Amino acid sequence: TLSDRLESIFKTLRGQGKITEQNIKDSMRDIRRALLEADVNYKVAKDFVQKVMDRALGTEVQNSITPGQLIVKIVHNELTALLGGTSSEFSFIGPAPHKIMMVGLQGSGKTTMSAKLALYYRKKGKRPMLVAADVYRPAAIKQLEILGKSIQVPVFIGDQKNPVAICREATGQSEKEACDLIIFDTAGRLHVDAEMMRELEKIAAAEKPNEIFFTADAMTGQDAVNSAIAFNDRLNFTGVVLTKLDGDSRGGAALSILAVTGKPVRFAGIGEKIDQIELFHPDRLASRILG
Amino acid sequence: ITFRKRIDDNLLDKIEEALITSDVGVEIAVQLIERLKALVAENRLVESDAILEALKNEMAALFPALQEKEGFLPENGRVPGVLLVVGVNGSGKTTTIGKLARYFIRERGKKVLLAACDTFRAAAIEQLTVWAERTGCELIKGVPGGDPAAVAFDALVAAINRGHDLLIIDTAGRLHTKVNLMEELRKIRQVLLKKRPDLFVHTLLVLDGTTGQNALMQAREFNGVSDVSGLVVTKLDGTAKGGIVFSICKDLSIPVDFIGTGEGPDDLVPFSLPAFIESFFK
Ligand SMILES: Nc1nc2c(ncn2[C@@H]2O[C@H](COP(=O)(O)OP(=O)(O)OP(=O)(O)O)[C@@H](O)[C@H]2O)c(=O)[nH]1
Ligand SMILES: Nc1nc2c(ncn2[C@@H]2O[C@H](COP(=O)(O)OP(=O)(O)OP(=O)(O)O)[C@@H](O)[C@H]2O)c(=O)[nH]1
Ligand SMILES: [Mg+2]
Ligand SMILES: [Mg+2]
Repeated sequence: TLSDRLESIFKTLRGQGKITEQNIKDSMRDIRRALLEADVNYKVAKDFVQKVMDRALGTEVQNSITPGQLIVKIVHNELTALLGGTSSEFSFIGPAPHKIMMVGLQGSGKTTMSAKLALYYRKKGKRPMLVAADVYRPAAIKQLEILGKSIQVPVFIGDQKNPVAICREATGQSEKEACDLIIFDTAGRLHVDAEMMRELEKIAAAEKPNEIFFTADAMTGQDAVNSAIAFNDRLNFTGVVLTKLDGDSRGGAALSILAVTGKPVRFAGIGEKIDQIELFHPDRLASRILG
Repeated sequence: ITFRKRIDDNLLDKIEEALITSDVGVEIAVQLIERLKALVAENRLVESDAILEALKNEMAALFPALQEKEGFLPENGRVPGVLLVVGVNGSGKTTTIGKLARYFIRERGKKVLLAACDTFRAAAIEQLTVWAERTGCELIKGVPGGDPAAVAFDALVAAINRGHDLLIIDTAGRLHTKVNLMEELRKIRQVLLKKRPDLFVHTLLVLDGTTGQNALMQAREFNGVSDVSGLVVTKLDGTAKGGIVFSICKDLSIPVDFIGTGEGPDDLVPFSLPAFIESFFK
């Protein structure tokens, strides 16, 4: 782990005399490398390490008996703060019905997460409705239909081929069904697909969702910043959900996305089953990134 | 990137950044930078304009195994050949199978059979059914929740009896950290080989092109239970570069067979190492 690595480096250095400022600066290389190996974006890692170095130089690191451990503690605290501090339940503002719009790249876990959020809020006493707005992927509508049925949540399936129209129709229908939470599942798309991004803008403009959740796969690498910036520029999303955290990817993409968009991570997908969702814990991800 | 200056640390830093942001990984980026430094020291690289060419040559030289040397399929009439398609959740397996069916039917004139061995995920069988209809090939399926190995077995029997050239098996996405799911995959492969010990089974690991360093972990684990023969890297029509294949090649010598460039049946390109390296510096 990074902690072990830094400890052994400083042990050697201390054996040679007092820890110097240069020693601390040099140790930043190991921190940067650990972050890159954890998939933190190149520029984000550089900026982050600079922050850490400023902190480390201003503290008792040089006089500490365990300088390596102290530096790692500083890194962990900085990471946790950047990732959102203490995990917090967030609540919807304004009157019902509240709307959540799921967006993101292909295969990131939007459809599954839509169902997970529906169950999560149903357990909290809300009356959710799922909206199948992916008309492109083969059997996408069927997939959401099956998931909705398994948790007794109604799934709106329009007879239109146009996702914008489907979402409009769904909102009208939700009033009849007295649903107080509408979750729009949209098709996966590339941030460089202008037409598909335009479609999302149209849906967001018409529905004015309370929350637009950018769904990101926890195993995403350096490209995370590109898609996050593009989706944020176009949609000004309100939050991020991180999926497949039940794997062993370090999850550095989450730090990158937070650093470049400033938007909070709200939920974590921790499995394939519909109940495998939890509130995001920044400190847990910080430990995971550090390895 | 434009290189209109002398080769100095600043230039090498820019190259390091380009490599790392392509998901090549720190170790390989450092290795390539060291090679460039050595060339400069030996005076074999002087002009900064030449550095890009030198880098491309180094990338090709370090990883020749990336380009599949033998044919992708058994050409000696050893039919049916089997493509076992595996990978983590959402990487693009089912879509890739649709594209492979299109490719082998239309470009290679093969008789293809598909097997829907993802019996777990909602509408997985329906999804593959659409692809079978789209590309005009038969599909063997079981019931949702059924045993995938049993479906695989039935599909192999059907492929043998009906004289198919190629059987392509779709499996459920699975994280390589889930031991029971990885064992299920091992069992699928064993069932096929038990039925016909000399069966040509080419295991294709489908990797999402946006994946970071975790791809190496995935490749190691999937290789451990199903002997990965080749990679397909999907979603390279986005901005991701797919640089993780270099580490996988270095560690496991697994070649890349195809890259996925979109969501339609024709969006599959046979891998070319020079073209792939070119794409890094676009
Ligand atoms: N292990 C694990 N698998 C997940 C998680 N979330 C989603 N998945 C799986 O990831 C795969 C893709 O999920 P989908 O919900 O279809 O993804 P999507 O974003 O809707 O995909 P598109 O609509 O094609 O863009 C499926 O196999 C899911 O079961 C998670 O938190 N953990
Ligand atoms: N842009 C792009 N999208 C792709 C590509 N390959 C697959 N996709 C999309 O990625 C999403 C997931 O594809 P699937 O084929 O369902 O992936 P999978 O690996 O079978 O997923 P699971 O079975 O749930 O593990 C779908 O929206 C596909 O259309 C590609 O090369 N480019
Ligand atoms: Mg979906
Ligand atoms: Mg699939």
